[in-house]
Amino acid sequence: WCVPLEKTVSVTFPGDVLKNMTDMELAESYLKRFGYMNVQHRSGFQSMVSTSKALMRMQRQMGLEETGTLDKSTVAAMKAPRCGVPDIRS
Amino acid sequence: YQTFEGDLKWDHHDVTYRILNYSPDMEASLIDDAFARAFKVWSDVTPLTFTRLFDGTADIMVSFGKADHGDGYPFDGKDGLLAHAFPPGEGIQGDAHFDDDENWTLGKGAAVKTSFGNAEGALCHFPFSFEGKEYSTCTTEGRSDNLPWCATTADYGRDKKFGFCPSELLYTFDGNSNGKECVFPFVFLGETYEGCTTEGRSDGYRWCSTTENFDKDKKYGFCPNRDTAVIGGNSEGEPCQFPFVFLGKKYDSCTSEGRGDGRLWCATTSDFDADTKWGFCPDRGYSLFLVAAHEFGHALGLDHSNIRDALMYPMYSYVEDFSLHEDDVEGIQYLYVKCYSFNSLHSFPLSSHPGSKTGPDPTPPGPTIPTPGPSDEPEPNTPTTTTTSPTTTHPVDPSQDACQINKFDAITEIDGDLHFFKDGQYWRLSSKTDGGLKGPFSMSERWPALPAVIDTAFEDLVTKKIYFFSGTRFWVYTGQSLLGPRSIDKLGLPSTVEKVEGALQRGKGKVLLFSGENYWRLDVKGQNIDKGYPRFTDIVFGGVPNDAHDVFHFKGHIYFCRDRFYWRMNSRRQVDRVGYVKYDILKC
Repeated sequence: WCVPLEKTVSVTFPGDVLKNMTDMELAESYLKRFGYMNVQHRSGFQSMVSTSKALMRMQRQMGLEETGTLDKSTVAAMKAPRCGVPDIRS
Repeated sequence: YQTFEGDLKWDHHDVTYRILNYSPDMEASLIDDAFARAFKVWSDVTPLTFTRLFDGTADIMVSFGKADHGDGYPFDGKDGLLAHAFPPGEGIQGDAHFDDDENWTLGKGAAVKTSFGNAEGALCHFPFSFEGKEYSTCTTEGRSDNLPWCATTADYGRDKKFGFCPSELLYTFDGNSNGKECVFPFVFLGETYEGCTTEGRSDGYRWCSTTENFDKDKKYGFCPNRDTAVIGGNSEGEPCQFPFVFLGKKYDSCTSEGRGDGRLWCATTSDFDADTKWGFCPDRGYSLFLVAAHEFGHALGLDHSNIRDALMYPMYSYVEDFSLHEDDVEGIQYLYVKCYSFNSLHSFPLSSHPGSKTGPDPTPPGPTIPTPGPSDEPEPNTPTTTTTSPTTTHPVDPSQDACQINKFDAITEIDGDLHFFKDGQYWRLSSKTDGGLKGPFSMSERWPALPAVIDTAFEDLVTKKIYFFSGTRFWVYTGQSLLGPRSIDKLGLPSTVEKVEGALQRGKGKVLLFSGENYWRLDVKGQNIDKGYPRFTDIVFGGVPNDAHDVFHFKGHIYFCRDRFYWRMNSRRQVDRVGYVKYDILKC
């Protein structure tokens, strides 16, 4: 009855720097790398903000809809080529 | 725009730069030109000049590197991170690094500059036709020496204009051989090599010996990438091999099969399954000019902007006819153009005659004769009439002591005096004299339309209009004439804003309005909020409370108040003092 579905094969390419990551892994790494996760307090003590709040900050910075969730446009923005300087200073 | 914490910037205007190495993707003169144009972007709108050094230490050291290139901030292979730069300062500060796992171009595919031939170094014209066939890359067709070439016009048969494309058979770059071509085969550590290699290096750059024995002569250079070469993978510099076999299937062109990221790749041998040699297919690449202009913005002191069209927006996008966005111009001029400096913005002359709006003081300088008593208020030092306060105001309740108030409704500087508002009354503190605190005065006498409780106020430094905010409404007083109340959404503030809690004048006609943990920049003349707002207060004003209920300027500092305390920020946006409003400001 059904047309056979073509199986998507994912290959680990030798020497490839970018590893296959889930969107959530990508998001966490992105939010940390660009300064959205860490918040420095007046005392100098650093703490992590929630992923949802960090996502909202990132979405605001990038001019995306502030949903606080890892939606399609946010993932696309995280995969886009960019400068390596963090967006949020510590 | 944003600047780095402390407004890091060069303390001189004659900034130097040095290009430490080159990318194999583009011919050196194209890279030099891209960098020079990128610096010009900034020198065109500032008094800055950029001078290139060829040795020694420059302010901005520019280099290409791959992955872990020694500064603790590794790149990540092709795409993703493109480059980074450090804010101004000594050592690595000010330096700009470009990821050489990217395909650096002028933004529209390989920029192939020719050598020799008869086109005087012109760029290849792709596609070009040669003997009835169209070519989109350099070719070795028609030659027996295996040198890749291209036409520099669309039709070689008609124009006969051509040049040779970058190849290791023509020249090398960097190294110690003055650009001499590779010699194949060559010997390295006893092994014979027939082509460029990355052996013996940890940075992945392809090199060759420029004599037949490297072990003996130690002469080498780096191989330029051919326009047909793959990027990254494990075969950098090799051409795609078509057809190739991948998972038992034959491919005649680049494919994204097997990859989750959709990027096109090819094998560089005929059988990927057996050899696993591959690389990404050449693409449009990234404009070195655009990325460099962005990075040099960092190297001059600009942080990322959240305006999508600004050069300092963190993501890359190619634009054909580049021009600097006004946000970038404002940012760089804030740092380097004197009349736009933070300090000068807040050093507008404070009138010694509050309320005088008719120009310079017509009275000759000299001692004033103070008249004792509260009836001097509000203008104890001047007999001139004022437009802001033509009626004499009187203290309404001398027993009211500002020192008993822990939290004021609003604090702002009007006519050079700090005004403290609370429940329909206000006090004044002169910023120029040590006359102490005067008041309380009745708000209803001076500004009769205002409610008893206001949330914030500011005086527009250009028009001298005074804006008052209470809840979702605002009033504008020009002398005694009044506009309002109007809804704050007329200013472009979103309907979710319940009140404006602080206001900071920021340059002529710009005021920052604070509410909750956000702030907006109001264009006072245009009566609208600038693009790119709101922003988080704690991101730009690090170290102050997120829930300040008063924000104001006073004597060149910014104050954020919460409860009875204030956080004072200097012009470098450093919190330099935290104290009590009552003791430190009111001198209770």
